[in-house]
Amino acid sequence: SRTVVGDLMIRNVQLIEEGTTIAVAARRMIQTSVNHLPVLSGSGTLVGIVTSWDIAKAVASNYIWLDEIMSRDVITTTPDESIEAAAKKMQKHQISALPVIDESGHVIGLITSEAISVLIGVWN
Amino acid sequence: SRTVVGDLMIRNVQLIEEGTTIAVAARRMIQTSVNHLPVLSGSGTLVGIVTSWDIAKAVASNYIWLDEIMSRDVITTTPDESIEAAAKKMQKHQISALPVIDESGHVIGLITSEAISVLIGVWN
Ligand SMILES: C[S@@+](CC[C@H](N)C(=O)[O-])C[C@H]1O[C@@H](n2cnc3c(N)ncnc32)[C@H](O)[C@@H]1O
Ligand SMILES: C[S@@+](CC[C@H](N)C(=O)[O-])C[C@H]1O[C@@H](n2cnc3c(N)ncnc32)[C@H](O)[C@@H]1O
Repeated sequence: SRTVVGDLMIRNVQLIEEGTTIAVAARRMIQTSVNHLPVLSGSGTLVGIVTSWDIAKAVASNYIWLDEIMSRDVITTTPDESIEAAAKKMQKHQISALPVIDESGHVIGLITSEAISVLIGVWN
Repeated sequence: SRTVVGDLMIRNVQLIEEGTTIAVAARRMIQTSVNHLPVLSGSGTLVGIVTSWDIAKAVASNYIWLDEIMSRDVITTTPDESIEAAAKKMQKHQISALPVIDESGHVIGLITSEAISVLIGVWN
């Protein structure tokens, strides 16, 4: 198909700043009904990602700080990548979301396996 | 397509018994790397579902018991339902997994939006 990440990505991405607590991250996920939060440094650079799965890890291990659970090597995509390539990348890394970044590395969106799976319901 | 839920569903579903704590549910999710746990009564009937999103809700609200956060009206599917219908059902209810039940109501599998999104990577 010619569908690219930019066609499907969530544009008003919920972000969170590093250095905060896990409870703050959990409240943000619940208030906005999301499972994934890209983590930014004070200067706005993407430094990690935290998911509701990581919150479960925190509960299982008694952690308090976001830095203790967030993933630092973030797998990302760009608006012009095909959704097939994005889906393969998520499958390869067993993850369910990719922050979408522009040429200067800023987070401009988020694409989730949930959004991609919707296509199966409409395409066929 | 002719693909049905039974073709894609996870068969060794991680389950959890009602009445347990949220910490036990969180540990189970982390040990088996899943985001969704169907909840069974002592007699094996499906009574709810708990997800890593619900664990985040627990952290945001200081809950302790699974019964405080699990969803009771479970949206389910059957092995012979088309994956298109399953995808539409998940979209309608804004959820990312469906327990798969047999004629007697027992949980025999789980289908996730993550598994369905993989098809986009392979079909096109
Ligand atoms: C390996 S997955 C396992 C559970 C399930 N497959 C899911 O995606 O929720 C969970 C872990 O992947 C990490 N993760 C999620 N999206 C990521 C991404 N785009 N880049 C790097 N790590 C990511 C999370 O921080 C979490 O620690
Ligand atoms: C409405 S979704 C919002 C977040 C995101 N869309 C997701 O699915 O993780 C989260 C809620 O849906 C509930 N849920 C997930 N799968 C369900 C199912 N098959 N039937 C009923 N409720 C379900 C969870 O217990 C949780 O409270």
